[in-house]
Amino acid sequence: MNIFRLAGDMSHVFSILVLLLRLRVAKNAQGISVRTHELFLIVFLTRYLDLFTTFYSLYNSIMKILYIVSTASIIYTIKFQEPIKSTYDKSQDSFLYWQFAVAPCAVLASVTHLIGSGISGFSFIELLWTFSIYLESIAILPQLIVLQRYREVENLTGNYIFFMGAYRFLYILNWIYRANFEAHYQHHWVVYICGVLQTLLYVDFFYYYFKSKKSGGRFTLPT
Amino acid sequence: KEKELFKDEL
Repeated sequence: MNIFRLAGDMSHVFSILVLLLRLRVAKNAQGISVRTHELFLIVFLTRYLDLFTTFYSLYNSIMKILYIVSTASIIYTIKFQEPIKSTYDKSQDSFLYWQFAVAPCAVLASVTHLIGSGISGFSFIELLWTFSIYLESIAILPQLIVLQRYREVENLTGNYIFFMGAYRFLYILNWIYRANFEAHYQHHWVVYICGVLQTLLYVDFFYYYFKSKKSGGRFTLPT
Repeated sequence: KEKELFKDEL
C-alpha cells in the first residue's frame, strides 16, 4: 500500500458516497447513468471472486465488499426507489452495453487469457479477472454519453465523476511508485493500457470541470 | 506470479 493507491481508493469511495448523497438530496436521477453502474457491478462481481479464494488483507476485503454493496445500492435506488425511479429517463441512457462493452471485452479477455496462459494454464477465475480489467476501462462511457445529452452538469454529479476520474489517475501514480520502490515488481501491460485508457476518457470532462470551477459559473458541456 | 502482484489492488 502506498499513499497514491490509498488516496485513489478513498477518492473512489468518496465518489460513490457523493452520488448516493446526490440521489437522496435531489430525489432525482437526472443526468445519471444506471448502465455505468451496472457495468461497474459486473466488473466488481467478476474481479472480486477471489474474496472466496484468497485473503489479502482486511482492508482489501472490506473495500471489495463495500464497492459491491454500494454499487448495488446505487442501481437499486435509481431503478426501484420512488420518487427517484420515475425521474430516471431510460431513453437517454441507452448505451448498448451488452453489444458494445460486455461481449467485446469477453472476447478480448478470452483471447488474451488463452495467449497468456495456454489451454493448460486456463483458469476461469483468471479469465474473469482479465475480463473485469477490460470492462472497467470503458464502464464510464454510458455516464459520459448521458452527460453529453443533458449538457448541463449538476454540481454533485460533476463532483462524483471528478472523483471517479481522480481515482483512476491516482492509480497510474500508484503503478509508477510501485515500479520504482517495490522489489520483484513486474509490469503488467494489460492493466497499464486499460488504466491509461480509462483515465484518458476523463480528460475532456476534467477540462470543462476545471474551467467551470475557475469561472465559478454553471457547468455546461459544449455540443 | 506476475498477476498476483496486481490482485491486491482494487
